[in-house]
Amino acid sequence: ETLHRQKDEL
Amino acid sequence: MNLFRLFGDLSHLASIFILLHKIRTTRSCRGISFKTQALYVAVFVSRYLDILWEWVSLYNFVMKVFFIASSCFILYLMKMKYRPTHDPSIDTFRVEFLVGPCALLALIFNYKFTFTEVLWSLSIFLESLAILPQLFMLQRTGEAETITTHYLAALGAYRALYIPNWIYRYFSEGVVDPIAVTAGLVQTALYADFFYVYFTTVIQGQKFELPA
Repeated sequence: ETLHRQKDEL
Repeated sequence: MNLFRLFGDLSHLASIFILLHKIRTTRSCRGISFKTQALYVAVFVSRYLDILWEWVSLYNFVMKVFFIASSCFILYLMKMKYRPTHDPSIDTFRVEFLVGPCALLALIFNYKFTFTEVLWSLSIFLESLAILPQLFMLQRTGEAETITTHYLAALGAYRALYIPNWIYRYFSEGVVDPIAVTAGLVQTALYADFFYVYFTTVIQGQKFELPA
């Protein structure tokens, strides 16, 4: 899965 | 973490400190849109409330707490301490026209149809448009204090720096976040006109004034 949200981004 | 994102986040931090400095030194929140600041509180609370159930890193945690706390504090300053210096008659952007469509978009575009994921999407869409009442106000008054323009420039730089960050992450990690990228591009584009005037006037030492 390449499309997902980056949980480390603010 | 890459440098683009680090500097983006630092620019975001700087923007908050510039805004606080402006309010403190001029003892006034003149020229600042209360609606934009209220939207940021909604954005940060809805997005960063995940600190309650999700641990990412100390950096992530501290930044999230800071952005929630500082945005609430700014709202307090505007609504209580420096209330008389805020003129609602020029802060007239109709926020309801933003929240409705953003809520609809969040219901359609999200990574999972759960309450927290929809809330996250909503915060992303809302953030991309939250600056509009502020820019609208600027447009109406046609000028701004230099310190206010520095605040806006730092805020705009924050999202602009996230764009090379996403490009970098696409090539180094092979991941894409289409919701954040789309909203981020829109958000950065909204600043284009402001940045043009900022670089051609304020940076050259002149007062920020929009052409009549």
